[in-house]
Amino acid sequence: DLSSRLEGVFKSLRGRGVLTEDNVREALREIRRALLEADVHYKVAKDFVKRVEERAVGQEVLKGIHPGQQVVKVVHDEMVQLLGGTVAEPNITGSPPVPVMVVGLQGSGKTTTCAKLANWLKKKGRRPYLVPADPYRPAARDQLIKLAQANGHAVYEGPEEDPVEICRRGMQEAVRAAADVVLLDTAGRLHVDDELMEELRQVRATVKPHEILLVVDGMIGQDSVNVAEQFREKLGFDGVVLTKMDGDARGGAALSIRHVTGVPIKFLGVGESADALEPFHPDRMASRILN
Amino acid sequence: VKGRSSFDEGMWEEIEELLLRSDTGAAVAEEIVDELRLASGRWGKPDAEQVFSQLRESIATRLGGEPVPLQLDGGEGPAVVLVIGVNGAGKTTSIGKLAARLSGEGKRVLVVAGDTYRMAAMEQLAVWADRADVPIVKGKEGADAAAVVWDGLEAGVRRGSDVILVDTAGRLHTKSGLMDELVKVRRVIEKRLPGAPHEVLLVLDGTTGQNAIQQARVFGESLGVTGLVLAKLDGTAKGGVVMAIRRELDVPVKLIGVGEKLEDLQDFDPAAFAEALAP
Ligand SMILES: Nc1nc2c(ncn2[C@@H]2O[C@H](COP(=O)(O)OP(=O)(O)OP(=O)(O)O)[C@@H](O)[C@H]2O)c(=O)[nH]1
Ligand SMILES: Nc1nc2c(ncn2[C@@H]2O[C@H](COP(=O)(O)OP(=O)(O)OP(=O)(O)O)[C@@H](O)[C@H]2O)c(=O)[nH]1
Ligand SMILES: [Mg+2]
Ligand SMILES: [Mg+2]
Repeated sequence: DLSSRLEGVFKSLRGRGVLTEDNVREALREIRRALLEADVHYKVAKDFVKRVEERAVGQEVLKGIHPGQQVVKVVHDEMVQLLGGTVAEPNITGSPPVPVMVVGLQGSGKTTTCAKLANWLKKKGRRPYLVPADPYRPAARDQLIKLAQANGHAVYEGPEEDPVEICRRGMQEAVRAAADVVLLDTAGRLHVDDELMEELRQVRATVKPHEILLVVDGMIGQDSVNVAEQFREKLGFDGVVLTKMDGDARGGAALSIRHVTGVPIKFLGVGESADALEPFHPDRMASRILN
Repeated sequence: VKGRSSFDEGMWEEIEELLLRSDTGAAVAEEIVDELRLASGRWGKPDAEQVFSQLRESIATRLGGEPVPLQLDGGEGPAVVLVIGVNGAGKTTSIGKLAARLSGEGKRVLVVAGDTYRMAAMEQLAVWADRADVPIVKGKEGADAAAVVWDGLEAGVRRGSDVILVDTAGRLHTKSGLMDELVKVRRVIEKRLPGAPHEVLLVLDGTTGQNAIQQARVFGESLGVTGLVLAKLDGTAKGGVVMAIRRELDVPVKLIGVGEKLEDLQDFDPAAFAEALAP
């Protein structure tokens, strides 16, 4: 882990003097390497390492703690601060039914996440309603309808083929069903597909969501920044769900996306079942990225 | 970097960053830059075009230089292709595309809905089979995957299929119980058809970062992977991690997915890949 990697760098420095630019520089190269291995975007890694340098250089070497560990603490604290800060819950307040749009790249975990959010809402005493607004992917609507039925949630089963129409009718049905939160599952799409990004803007204009969640695959690499920047620019989003975090991907995308867009990670997907959703903990994420 | 006539220190950093943002990872990026620096030392005063041409050659060479075909010769019986990978990578869609391609070449193709777990997985594959105009074998929802695959192979033999494409449920390589299930599926295939599976294709999401190496390692150790399918290369991700995988595990990329339509499947060409990564 990072601690042991930095021990070699500071071999000569135990218990005396100050962390100098020279001995910190070598540590920073190791830190940058570790961040890249963890899939942090290379520009974000560069910025981050600069911030660590500013905080670490000139620090007195503390007694009883290895200088390498001291630098790791600076790195960890800096990362927790970058990842955390604001309380990160979705905005589901407002006159019911409150619409929540769920968007993202193909296969990131949106449909599954909608079922998870419905379970999460039910536990909080809310009445969720699911709308399968993906008419493109084969059996996508079947998938959400089956998930809804398996978990006891109301779901829109109308025949419309246009996503905007599905959402409009879905919202009307949600009112009739006395639901108070509507989860709109959209089709996976590329951030560079202008036509499909425009479609999302039309959905947004139609349902006026209180929350747009960007669902991102936890194993995503450097593309995390392209995706987040484009979704922010072309649509806008209020929170991120990082999925498949029950695997061993380090999840550097969390730092990249937060750093570049300022949007908080709100949940982690941690399994295939509809109960596998956790609130996001900045300190746990920092430990995972720096492992 | 292009459009400069001479090459300076800053350009090496730009090339390293080009590679890093293509998901090659730090180790491969450093190796390539070191290799280029060594080569350029012999050229006297290199220009950007020369360095980039060398860069592309280095990338293509690292990926085997030439396209590698699928092994679809089943001898007396059908050739079996087992398709595996983590959740949402693009397995089911890739099978649909491959079925259409092979069927278009005049082969008798059968697809087997080996994902008996995920909601609407069998229905999804059934739509693709219909689009590709090939028959499909499904089991009941929740049935044992190995049993369905066995039935599928039986059906393929009876029908005289040339190729059997087996879909499996997505699974994270960290879940040992699920990896065991996949090993059982492989054993069933080996038992029913000696020599099978003729291909074990690991589908990777083109946006995946360094975790793809671990996926290839673990799936490779348990199943023996014969080729990679790199899906979703029609986005902005470059899939450079396949160089790290080739370097460590020597597994070739055989196919790439470039969209969500039936025809969006291409042979992997190392030179074209290099061109896209370092234009
Ligand atoms: N292990 C694990 N698997 C997940 C998680 N979230 C989703 N999945 C799986 O990932 C795969 C893709 O999930 P979907 O919900 O279909 O993804 P999607 O974003 O709706 O896909 P498209 O609609 O095609 O864009 C499925 O196999 C899910 O079961 C997670 O947190 N952990
Ligand atoms: N843009 C693009 N999308 C793709 C490509 N291949 C697959 N997809 C999409 O990615 C999503 C997931 O594809 P699936 O075929 O369901 O993936 P899978 O690996 O079978 O997923 P699980 O069975 O849930 O593990 C779907 O929305 C596909 O349309 C590709 O090459 N390009
Ligand atoms: Mg979906
Ligand atoms: Mg599938």
